[in-house]
Amino acid sequence: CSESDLGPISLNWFEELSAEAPP
Amino acid sequence: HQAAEQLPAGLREESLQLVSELKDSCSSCAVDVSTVWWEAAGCRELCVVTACESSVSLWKPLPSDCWSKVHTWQLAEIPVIQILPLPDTCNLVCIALGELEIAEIRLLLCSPETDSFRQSLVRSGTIKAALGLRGRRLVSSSRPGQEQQVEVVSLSETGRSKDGHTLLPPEETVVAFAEVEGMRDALVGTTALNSLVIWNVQTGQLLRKMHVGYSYPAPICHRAYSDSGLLFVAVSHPHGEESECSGSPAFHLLAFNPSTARGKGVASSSLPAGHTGRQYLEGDVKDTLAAAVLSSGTIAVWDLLLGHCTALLPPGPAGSWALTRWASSSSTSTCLLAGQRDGTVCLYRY
Repeated sequence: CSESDLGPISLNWFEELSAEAPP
Repeated sequence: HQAAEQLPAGLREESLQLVSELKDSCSSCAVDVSTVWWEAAGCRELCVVTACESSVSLWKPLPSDCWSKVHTWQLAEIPVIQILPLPDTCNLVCIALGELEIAEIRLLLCSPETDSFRQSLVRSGTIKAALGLRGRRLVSSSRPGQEQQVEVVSLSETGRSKDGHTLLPPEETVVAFAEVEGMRDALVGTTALNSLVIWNVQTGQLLRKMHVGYSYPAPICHRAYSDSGLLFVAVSHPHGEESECSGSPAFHLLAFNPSTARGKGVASSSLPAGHTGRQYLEGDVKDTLAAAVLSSGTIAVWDLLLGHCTALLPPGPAGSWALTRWASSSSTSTCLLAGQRDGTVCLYRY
């Protein structure tokens, strides 16, 4: 799996999505 | 038998070695088997739990690979349909009762104060899916009305449910849950409409809903882990049916990028040769290994990374296999539990 398949990858996806998602 | 013969020579015999056998003489139909850590008189042992429709039994190991029944809990009013293992938990067995759907979740335990075996009710209602989580917690999805409820409850050592909180539900019905290994607060679920959802269990936030794709029909998530910024999910397809594009899928390992909500298949594990066509699979995943009972009564084991079947256990002289579960590890070896409807459970070293 690569970024060309799945888009930019972030190691901190969980923290970033938690900061963005509605409470 | 034909399929087993098509595996490389000696694979079946070398891959699964019969270690021991126990037989529950309960009169009703065997429905599930699992393992639980149980401590008594200062001795902590990995015990086997067998469930019939009307009772659940706890078995402790004896020397020479024998098993002794410690206790049987009677559950006469509603049939037992599933054992819900609680990871990292000792002296607690969680079970689901119901008909086609879960109507009750109960805890079976031995009271430390009185040293007596008892049971307690955790939840009741029309429950679609439930999973025991690390840290003595339980998540379940239900639809009391139009609105779906996804609830996490913490369980005390004495079997009482402590503080509970809800997770933001997706519109689609959640049919299975899996904890994300290595991430205490991350939980995933698969839905009836082929989606994968991610929650933050601590805050209750619904972080992402991602479409799994119609190439992976009716997925049941079994295991999830995060690696290098990607979320890997092992799913099974209980109603496996041959299709032109994907053959006869049994399990898939899928990779998702939660940041972009894009996903793709990594490896596909198909039904072994001779077992194609419409199937109902009852399966379990541990690490990279998957096991399932096929409609023929044969148990198949797959390596999910290699994407192929590594062992087959055909029906024995006593009849077809009905259940299979991976045991919790008590050592470095991997153990497969295989059960028949008459209550016979065989332990195989893989």
